[in-house]
Amino acid sequence: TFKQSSLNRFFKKT
Amino acid sequence: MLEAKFTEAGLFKRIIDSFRDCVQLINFNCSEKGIAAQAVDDSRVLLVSLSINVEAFEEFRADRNIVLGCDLTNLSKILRCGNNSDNLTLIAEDSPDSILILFEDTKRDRVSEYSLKLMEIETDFLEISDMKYESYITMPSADFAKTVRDLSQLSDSINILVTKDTIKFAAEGDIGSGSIVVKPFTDLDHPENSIKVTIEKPVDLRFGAKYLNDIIKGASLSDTITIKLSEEAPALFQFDISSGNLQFYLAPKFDE
Repeated sequence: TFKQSSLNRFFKKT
Repeated sequence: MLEAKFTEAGLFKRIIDSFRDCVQLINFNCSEKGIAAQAVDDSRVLLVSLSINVEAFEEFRADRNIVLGCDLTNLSKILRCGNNSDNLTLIAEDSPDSILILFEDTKRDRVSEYSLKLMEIETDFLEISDMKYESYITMPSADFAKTVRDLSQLSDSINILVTKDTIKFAAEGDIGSGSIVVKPFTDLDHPENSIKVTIEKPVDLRFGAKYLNDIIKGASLSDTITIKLSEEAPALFQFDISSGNLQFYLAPKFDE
């Protein structure tokens, strides 16, 4: 099964 | 003070129309370099990043950094009041509560003026460091838009598989499956029709069709789209404007 990943996993918040 | 004049209101209208369906609130950051903006959709899957460089404007002046917090639904209501061929000028004070939007029909000496109330929008800014991608595609944006629209009918996911000499878009759903394969080629007479593929490593990625359908709204900005893909990072879909670009970063789906 495929799950949608979130941008939070890849980008740091500033 | 900010004074930013577009020769054609249609350009700014098309830029805003390209992302107003996926994000509602956005801060436009105006500086001596031009206007930049970033926003993430509510599900935090799609990031929109806009930069309009000074050269894209007929006249541009920003004495200091000015933030314009806009509700895009309201902004586009006002943008619809101007004609595409009008000059459009955005005017704001240094710490503005509202922005003045001026349409000028120079042929008819007709000026219309609107004021839009601004909002304070608290958002976190996502830092996108220079990412390394494994595959790069440049292709006609209209072809990409049609591919996405066609395959979305079959599934809520679309696969993009890139190898050295093919790009394969595929979808599989309850009613059946479909795939579209395109190969690189060069059209010397119409370079915008060319398809270019550069790969360091083949990639096979799966994306939510819903988000790709948001992204293809940018096709009205540019004849071509550049897609940068990596197994390890959100994909980048880029539409270039005369000086600047509209970028969409889309987080992939992954196999659990």
